[in-house]
Amino acid sequence: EEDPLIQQVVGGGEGEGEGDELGELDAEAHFASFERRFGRTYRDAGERAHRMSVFAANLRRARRHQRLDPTATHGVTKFSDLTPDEFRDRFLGLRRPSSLGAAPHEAPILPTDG
Amino acid sequence: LPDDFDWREHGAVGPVKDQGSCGSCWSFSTSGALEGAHFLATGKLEVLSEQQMVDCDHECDASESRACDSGCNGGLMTTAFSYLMKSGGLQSEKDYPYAGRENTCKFDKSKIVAQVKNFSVVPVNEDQIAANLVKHGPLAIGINAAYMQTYIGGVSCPFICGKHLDHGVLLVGYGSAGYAPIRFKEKPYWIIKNSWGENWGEKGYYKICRGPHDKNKCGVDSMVSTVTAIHTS
Repeated sequence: EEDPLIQQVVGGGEGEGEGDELGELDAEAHFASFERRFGRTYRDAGERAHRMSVFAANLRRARRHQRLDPTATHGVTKFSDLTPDEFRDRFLGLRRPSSLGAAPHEAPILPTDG
Repeated sequence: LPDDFDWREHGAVGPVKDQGSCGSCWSFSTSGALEGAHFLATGKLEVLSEQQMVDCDHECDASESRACDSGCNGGLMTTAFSYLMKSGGLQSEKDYPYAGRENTCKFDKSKIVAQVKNFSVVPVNEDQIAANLVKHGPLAIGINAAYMQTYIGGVSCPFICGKHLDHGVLLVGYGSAGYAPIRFKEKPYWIIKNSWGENWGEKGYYKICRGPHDKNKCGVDSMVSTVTAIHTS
């Protein structure tokens, strides 16, 4: 169990170069399919070209995630034309708890046996 | 503790919603926990309003006056529970529908549907989390969303995942073993309701591993709060 885990991570590193270079045609085909599937339209050709480059980077990122997280399935989602920063700014939103505050309202310990 | 548990099977979980392009995940996590608590207190599942919290909750941390809930710019579930205790409660989605951006507060006290009796923070302990889930209903939790942008399905169990929390979601159940490619043993997992619509993940849901070898994966055990609702006839 441990070995595959370590090999897997190592494999991930070695595999960095393999197949990571997405062919232009590949990325274009995937991107066109993404646009249809999620109804994407862009302001102009320049914006579309930018979004396609972000999309290609996210395809590589999904491949890395797949290697690092093999028990899940990773790939193209409705967020695939957003940079990680754009995704974080627009779709998350959990504020950090203040470091000062003692944890309020600690829950009592519940029985878990029987 | 049961081996598997899922509040969706008991009618305590509302429909998957979509926060849109707005950092309001904290209000969806909060409303989901109160929907479950209200169901346990009254037997009725009411779909509650996030927009009321986005517009009206600017509650700050007791210990840090600059750390306040602020609509699409972020918030915290425990601070939102405090707001709801002070405001008197939460209106329904129908009466105060979601707009996906912050507007002026239109809270109408006469239309409160669910009220918070109290809330508490659960220790970073998976058995205690499971016990609080079974006893009090779905739990408001924080998680690190680094792998969620590309997630399509299955049980996520990254070899490497940060534990700083940036997303608020709802823990609705757990399973003893989930789908995994043959070369990996089956992983026990948490069942998490997200607020990115049904066309993300597994019909809007996310599964992440748990158990002795995978504790606190992506910080999932480290910010868990439970809420109880006032029983109204």
